[in-house]
Amino acid sequence: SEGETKTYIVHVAKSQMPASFMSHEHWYTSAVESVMGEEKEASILYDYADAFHGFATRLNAAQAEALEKQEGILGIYPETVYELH
Amino acid sequence: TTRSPGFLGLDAVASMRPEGANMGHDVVVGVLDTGVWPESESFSDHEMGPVPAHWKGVCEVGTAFNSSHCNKKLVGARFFARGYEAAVGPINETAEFKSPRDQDGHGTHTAATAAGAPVENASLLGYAEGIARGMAPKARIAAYKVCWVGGCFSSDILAAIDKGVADGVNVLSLSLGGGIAPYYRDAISLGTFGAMEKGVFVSCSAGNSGPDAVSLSNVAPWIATIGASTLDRDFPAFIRLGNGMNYSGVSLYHGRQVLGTSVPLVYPGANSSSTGGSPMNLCLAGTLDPKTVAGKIVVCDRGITPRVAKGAVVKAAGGAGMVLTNTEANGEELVADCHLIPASAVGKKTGDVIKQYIQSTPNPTGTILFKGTVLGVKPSPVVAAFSSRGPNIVNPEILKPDMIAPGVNILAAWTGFQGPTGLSNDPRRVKFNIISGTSMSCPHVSGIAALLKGAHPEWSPAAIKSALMTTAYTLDNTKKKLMDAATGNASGPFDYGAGHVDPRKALNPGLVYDITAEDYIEFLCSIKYSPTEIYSLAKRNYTCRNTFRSPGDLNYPSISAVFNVESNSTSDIVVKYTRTLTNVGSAGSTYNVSVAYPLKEVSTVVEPRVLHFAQPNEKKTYTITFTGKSLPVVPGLLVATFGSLTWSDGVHDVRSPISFSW
Repeated sequence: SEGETKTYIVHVAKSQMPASFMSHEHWYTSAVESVMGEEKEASILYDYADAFHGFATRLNAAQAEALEKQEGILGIYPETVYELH
Repeated sequence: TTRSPGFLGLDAVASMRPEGANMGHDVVVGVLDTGVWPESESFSDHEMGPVPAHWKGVCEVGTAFNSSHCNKKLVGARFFARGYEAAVGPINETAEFKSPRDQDGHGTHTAATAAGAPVENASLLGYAEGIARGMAPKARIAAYKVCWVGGCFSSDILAAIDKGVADGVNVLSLSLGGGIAPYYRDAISLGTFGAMEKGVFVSCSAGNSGPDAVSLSNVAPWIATIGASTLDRDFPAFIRLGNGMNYSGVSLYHGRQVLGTSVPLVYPGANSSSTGGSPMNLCLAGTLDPKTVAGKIVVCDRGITPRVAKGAVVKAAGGAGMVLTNTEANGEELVADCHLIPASAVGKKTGDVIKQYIQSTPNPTGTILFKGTVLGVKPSPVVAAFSSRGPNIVNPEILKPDMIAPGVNILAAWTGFQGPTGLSNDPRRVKFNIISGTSMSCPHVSGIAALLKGAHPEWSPAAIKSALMTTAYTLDNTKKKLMDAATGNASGPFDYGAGHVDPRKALNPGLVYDITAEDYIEFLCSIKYSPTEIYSLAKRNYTCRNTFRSPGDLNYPSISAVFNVESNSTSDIVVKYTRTLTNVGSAGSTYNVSVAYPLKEVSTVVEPRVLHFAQPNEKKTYTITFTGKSLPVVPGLLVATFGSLTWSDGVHDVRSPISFSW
């Protein structure tokens, strides 16, 4: 449903971090909290920094859509489950 | 593993100077899996030198796991559960280790296969006995636990790859996969692109969805996609019927209940309807009537539930033994299991004969005779029926899988937490287990890649993959084309890619097809990814130079010519690719080309036909032009045929498989 919270992997353009932020972690947290409305506490599961730039967070579909429109956000994709071979 | 080092010729590699001497001792293999059982002797650091200076990883503390569980062999162990817990709830630490500790066994098996230390007298209850060792026994292991009881979540996988790269792994081994997705949406493709940029070789399992076509996973060109094949080893268990006939099956059963005399034989599915019928033939839980099966050997068909679970169902119903029969999906491929009761797995043809006997005989009887371990099986290797197959639906211009390696009935280290069947009612605990899958073939290649990295530290991940692919072989130990277990017929590049890995030759390939990170980005441009999608992978703004005419221009060690047929067109279709070879052999070497191709459908021109390399590391470029006939193909239906291109200097044969698709 619309309100269901899921994990999303958020792709970011690190170089586009607004100058007002001290660190990428602050930027990610602020970006997520800005789309969360009443629920202000962002849940950043992972901050990816070496092989990939971005983070994983918990959002509902509307929040994900709003976050995707923010500057520096390249894409948002829901979590998928893999299996052992 | 036992047997596969010898089967791969690795016993001889150690004596190869200078290539084989290093044995990968400065190389760290990161294994993303179910964790590790650190007490296994396969992770002993006996006679290991100091941990490589570049290593920054740690041993994370958690349930039943602390920093002292790491050593100079197991140099790192981490776990990634935030995505899993966010999705399914907090881990119940009384039921699941919230730590790098492996309760499943799969991760211990794969890690040991890649780089486990030698262990003498290894076996599974006497089966497959020998010295068990990883492919790179001097290399280091870093275990990244990303798979939990409820699955392997993409956010955790991406975090493990990210951390592995930061820790300094040189090789990443991933025996897991998901569905097909664009590279910018797939966590494994995304993360491993970044790993490749940092010089990390990535090996992934191709999947176990064979023999269906178009069943591959992990097909990004910066990944080595590994299919599975058999060793020259078998575990025969014969079924002797009351009519005196003997039939061959396989089994890893070991116990007191060896069936010496004939007992009644029953097929619960005998009265199934032809439209699928009763589930009794599948021996699902609760479907067997003890009155019908008690004291008898029960014939069960494969499907729906795990093979070993069927044995447990038969045992619970009082059955004396089980014959597990393949169906159409598995053909004649035999996968051995460590059943809880006397049991033998048989191919479909044998299964049909046994069922026919049961149905046509008033009092059918039989027995199972276990013959232990047999070596020198011919033909081998054989492509496993379950190994996923091409073509590569994401980018048909990149031929996948890349190669095959041993993945059937592989013995390697096991968890101390559960028995060899993985069933909760299996009380046995074993140090080694025998299991099958492309999960098992992948770490074979990861370990061999570690050997190559140790021998040639300057080689890029693409150069290592090229060396592995261009030296792979396509003839079995009877000198015939590699057979497909699914059909009993010859297999092809959509089944085995470049062929079966040959480590000895890969150490000294002569020439390699190298690929830079920027080449891969140009490849992304050629498949029309948007600037944003490219940014996600490349982590930077990139202006496409459009140096590739098509994705097939990527300097890949295999070649896939795709003839896009326009409806009603009768004119020939021309596909032209450029390739660049780098001399990693000696100075002053001259290579001549030969091309094998299907003369009826294609003509092929290579220019130039001779390449002379005056110096090591010199690069030479050639073009290959394919002219395909306009075949009357059905829209949406792929027609394929195969060939190969080989550059030879008389010592090295640098071979590329070619697929032609309309």
